[in-house]
Amino acid sequence: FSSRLKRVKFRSWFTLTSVSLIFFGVVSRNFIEDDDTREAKESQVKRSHNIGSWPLYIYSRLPLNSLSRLWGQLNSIDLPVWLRGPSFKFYSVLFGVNLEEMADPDLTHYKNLAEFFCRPIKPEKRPVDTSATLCSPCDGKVLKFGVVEEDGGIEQVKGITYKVDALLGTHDAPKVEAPPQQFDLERTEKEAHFIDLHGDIKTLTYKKEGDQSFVHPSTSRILSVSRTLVGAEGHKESNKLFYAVIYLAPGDYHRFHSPVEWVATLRRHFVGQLYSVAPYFQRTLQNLFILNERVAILGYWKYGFFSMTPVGATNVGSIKLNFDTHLATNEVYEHEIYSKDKLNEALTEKYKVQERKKLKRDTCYEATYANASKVLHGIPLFRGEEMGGFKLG
Amino acid sequence: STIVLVFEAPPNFQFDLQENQQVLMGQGIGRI
Repeated sequence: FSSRLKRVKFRSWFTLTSVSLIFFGVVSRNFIEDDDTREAKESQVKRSHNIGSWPLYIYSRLPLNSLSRLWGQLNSIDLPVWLRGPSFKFYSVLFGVNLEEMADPDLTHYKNLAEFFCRPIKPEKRPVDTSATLCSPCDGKVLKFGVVEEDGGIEQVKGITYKVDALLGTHDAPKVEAPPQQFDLERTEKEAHFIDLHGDIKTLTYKKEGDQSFVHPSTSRILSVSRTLVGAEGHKESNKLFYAVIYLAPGDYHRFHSPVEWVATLRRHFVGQLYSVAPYFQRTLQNLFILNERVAILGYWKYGFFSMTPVGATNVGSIKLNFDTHLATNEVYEHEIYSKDKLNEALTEKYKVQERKKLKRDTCYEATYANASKVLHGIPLFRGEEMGGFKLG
Repeated sequence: STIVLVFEAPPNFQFDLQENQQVLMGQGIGRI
């Protein structure tokens, strides 16, 4: 009877402690959030979301960014060689990964799940449809597509819309200047390879316009491309604004490629939440794409404005751009990052003071690519060219 | 994760997609 009494006492103590710990955790998170929100208000950025039921409300209070970073760190731990095969196969069965498509089929070559998650695939498995006006930038499911409404609304689901200027930012919205990019395409040659629907390997080469030393058969194409990229046709009054939303499931190939020939002139990194973007949450959390951490890449193509916005989620909080080494999402700026990059001293000095400040939530950090090319005022991106990818955590 | 494309195009641009359709990188999804 006494041992039973002891067990009952222990159980009640354990229950009380854990409930109170959870309760105080949520309350302290509340305080931090209120503090952040007050700060965000100071930067005149509004954060509005309709959370709906209390499970969603509690979900919205979870420290998702920290959980995501922890998830990333856990998955960056190198696995023993003998464990890699079975664990990646288990992951593949769980999430429907097609192992046949991997560029490197040997599972033991992937040190950890983070590496396996952003595995490259064989180019011939993803031929690029050069006859289409627009190609898909990634694998995934098309959740929504259509014409942006007159008032700038994009339909998230029936009855829920968000504004395109809230998603992409506007010229006059409050922003923090990010370090400028240090490269100049005039001095470098840029190549992109892809395989077209006929299985032919195509190489697009970008050199100074007028430089007759282009050497590839598709060169004549690049000249016409750069002429159109510079906007020979450009914006017309009758044009419309279209949108498409593509969801990448955990088992999908998580690198994204350029869907058309366009020029990226600007990047806006919105520091925000990392709610899950699974279809259920897209259906229930209003303004999900406005709240979540995302990187809007803005520019132009032959018909006018063009933008592509990778949006992060809890398990994939990191968004990487191959041509923008300064971009770091879901991270707190550490001044080591800057010094490692060996920007020139004066520049680093100037930013060091700013670095000590933590990344501010609900803030937009903008970097321009204008000095990448004097002719194009941005970075030329070719259809099918890999632009970057999502990483775990 | 998700990717949102927002772009300008002539009025006769048309998606050749269905909602909830699976797509692969490089696949044509729109034509003029």
